Amino acid sequence: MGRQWGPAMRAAEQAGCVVSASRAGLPEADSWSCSGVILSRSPGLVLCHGGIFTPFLRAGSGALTAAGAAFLPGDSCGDDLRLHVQWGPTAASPAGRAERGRPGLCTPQC
Amino acid sequence: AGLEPGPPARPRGRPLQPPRPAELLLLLSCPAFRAHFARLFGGEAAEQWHFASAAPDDEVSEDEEEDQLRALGWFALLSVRPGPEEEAEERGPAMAVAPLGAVPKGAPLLACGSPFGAFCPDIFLNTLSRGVLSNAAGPLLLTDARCLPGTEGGGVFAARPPGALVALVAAPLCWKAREWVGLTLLCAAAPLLRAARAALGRLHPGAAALAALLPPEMGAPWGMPLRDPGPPWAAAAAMVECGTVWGSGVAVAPRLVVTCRHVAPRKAARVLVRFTTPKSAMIWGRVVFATQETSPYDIAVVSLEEDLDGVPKPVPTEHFHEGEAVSVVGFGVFGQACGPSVTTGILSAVVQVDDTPVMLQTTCAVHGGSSGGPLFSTCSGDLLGIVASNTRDNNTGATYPHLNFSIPITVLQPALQKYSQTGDLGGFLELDRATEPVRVVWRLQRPLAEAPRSKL
Repeated sequence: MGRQWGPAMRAAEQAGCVVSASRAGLPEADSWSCSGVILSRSPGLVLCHGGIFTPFLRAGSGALTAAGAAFLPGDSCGDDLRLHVQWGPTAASPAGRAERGRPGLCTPQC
Repeated sequence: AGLEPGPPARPRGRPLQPPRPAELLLLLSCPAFRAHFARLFGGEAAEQWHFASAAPDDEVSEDEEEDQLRALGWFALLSVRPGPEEEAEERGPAMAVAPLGAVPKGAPLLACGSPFGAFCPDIFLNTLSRGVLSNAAGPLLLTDARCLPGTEGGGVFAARPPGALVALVAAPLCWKAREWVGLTLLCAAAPLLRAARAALGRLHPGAAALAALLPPEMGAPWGMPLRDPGPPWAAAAAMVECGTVWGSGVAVAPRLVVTCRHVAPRKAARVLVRFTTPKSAMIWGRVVFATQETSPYDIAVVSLEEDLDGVPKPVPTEHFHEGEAVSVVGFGVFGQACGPSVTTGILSAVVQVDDTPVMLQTTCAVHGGSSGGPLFSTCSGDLLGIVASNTRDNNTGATYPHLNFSIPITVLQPALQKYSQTGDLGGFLELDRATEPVRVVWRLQRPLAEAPRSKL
């Protein structure tokens, strides 16, 4: 992709993550998952799609269309909700650093 | 093959961070997004639209589909416990957010999501897809960047402002009348994050401090206009209404609009032409010419009762380059409920008869209602052709938006020029006298190598 996409690609790669929601005590394979955006790293804040939370809503999905509902607090979902977020290497992680350092690699002459 | 997770692999050579536990802070939605969604896709239209991540024919229970529809415009804000690396990182937001309206229709966008979610992140994490902003109704945005189930919540970034977060994916697949539209539904990030700030302020005292961590909206550098006007050629597209039929058209001269015959079939019929940019304008006109049903060129020409002020007239091209980036602008999908949609692709074929281009094919997403609209070269903005149709498989009934046919502007240009200069319609009559090989092309038939020889 052309140079115009450099900043967007870097932002996308740094911010992209995947979020999975599962029930406590059930195998991970029975989870729901979607993509997300890392808004802040430390402390960590992630924004993702709400669709994976409907199975956990205490009042069912009807709570989403209740009149005037613009937001629902976290405890609108049951206590058995388990969330995990996963993302690629970052500038801080050793693997990320190694990648950034690649130009430093050299091919010594034999 | 079934989608079964395989053993962890590192084919993209980048070790992923281990999954981190997270906590749900709140679920939030953008009221304006939901209002526009209800306006465009609710009411009578609801029957036609389908957003579930499965194809219309797949088994999805009605409850499940209803859940998905209810959750479509909802997003979740999570707090994630940082690991040792994140502790070392500087605090604060990782990106900037484009204000609503800063990215115009037709502007390039980059979507980043993980198809199938957490199913196989080694392979699919942060998969990129490129497209443009195809349409916008408040914070409800549409892009023709291809997105798949699992990318819901993924970020969509702009080339300009560079790397700014523009939106999040709300529904990767839209089906209208059981056909895939080829557009992805987005929720603009700026209003969503404003809603998040407001909600955090009402959650509990500790949560309010988190609002400061949310990425800021970009301001315009001093003196710079915030709103990028976008490609000027898109403004030449018009919506054309003739009785109960409507479609698209393009202004080619101060008082002249071209559309398709099946949009404005009757000569002398009164036609209402609407433009939306640079400002909304409605002008009446009359059909001065329409090809016969038997002509392969589905064209009608409308003469307006007044000049088109401020609407750019595109430059007709003289050459076609297969593979070049092209854009279609048309009122398909939403008609007048929304301004024109812009979709992009490439000029996939230029079909010629006797070395003369007689048909253009593109990979842009073209929908019912786009007929008569303009096909532009994305780079130069030159007018390449008039969109005539997309493709329907008569056996299965399926429609293919990304295979479509346009009439090269070079077929029309001599007649348009003559009529603009002298008012003589004679040049258009040639369109009714197209040769048999041209007819064969537009009937999508295979040309006979040579005329069958009589056996008598």
